[in-house]
Amino acid sequence: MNIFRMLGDLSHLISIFILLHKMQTSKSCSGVSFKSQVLYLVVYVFRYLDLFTNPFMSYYNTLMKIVFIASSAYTIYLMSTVFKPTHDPAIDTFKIEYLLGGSLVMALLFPPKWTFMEISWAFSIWLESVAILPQLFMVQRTGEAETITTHYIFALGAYRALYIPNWIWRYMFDKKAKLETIAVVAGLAQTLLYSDFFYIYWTKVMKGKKFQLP
Amino acid sequence: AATPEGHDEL
Repeated sequence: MNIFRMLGDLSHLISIFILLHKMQTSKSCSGVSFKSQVLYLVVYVFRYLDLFTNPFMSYYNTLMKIVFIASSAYTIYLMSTVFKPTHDPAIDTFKIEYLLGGSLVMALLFPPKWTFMEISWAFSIWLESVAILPQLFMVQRTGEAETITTHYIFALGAYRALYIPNWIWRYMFDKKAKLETIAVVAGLAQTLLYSDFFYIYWTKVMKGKKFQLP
Repeated sequence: AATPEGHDEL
């Protein structure tokens, strides 16, 4: 554990809190992509299958995995029941079949090992790297986003971005660490997908302006 | 103790 990974995980927790807070206080999930949320649940379920099989890592790991799966399921529950009337499927139209298919192909072509668990882990890593696309696509369609929604997207993106210095740190100082090539490549790709958003967030939202596309 | 197999990040 190093400072970058700790901040990354913290950022992930904060993103969950912001999203639930936004929905609860505004009694609405407008501007939030249901499709992205479904993809994140698929990501966590497939990645954390090892809760039931692999040797126990740490209380921290187990607790965080349960929090990520549970909060993701809860978000979907809220969006499909209480706040369903505030969701507009007409602007949430990204074709997620391609993301699911592409991630599966990548996982089948380059799994860390040829086992179901390792393929499902790789699938979840690739899928996570693109799971934000329906959300970003929705922001692009409407041309703007509520400030609180942009805080959510930023915190979620910062999680993987912070893992990049974490990997460099581990590579340099943690002799026991194995380099997870798939996670590193997918993490870099994910951060690249976010770069445009990060730029606008930094130049507009951080200066108190509304998130608006040029 | 043996290092557990698997992925130790989230």
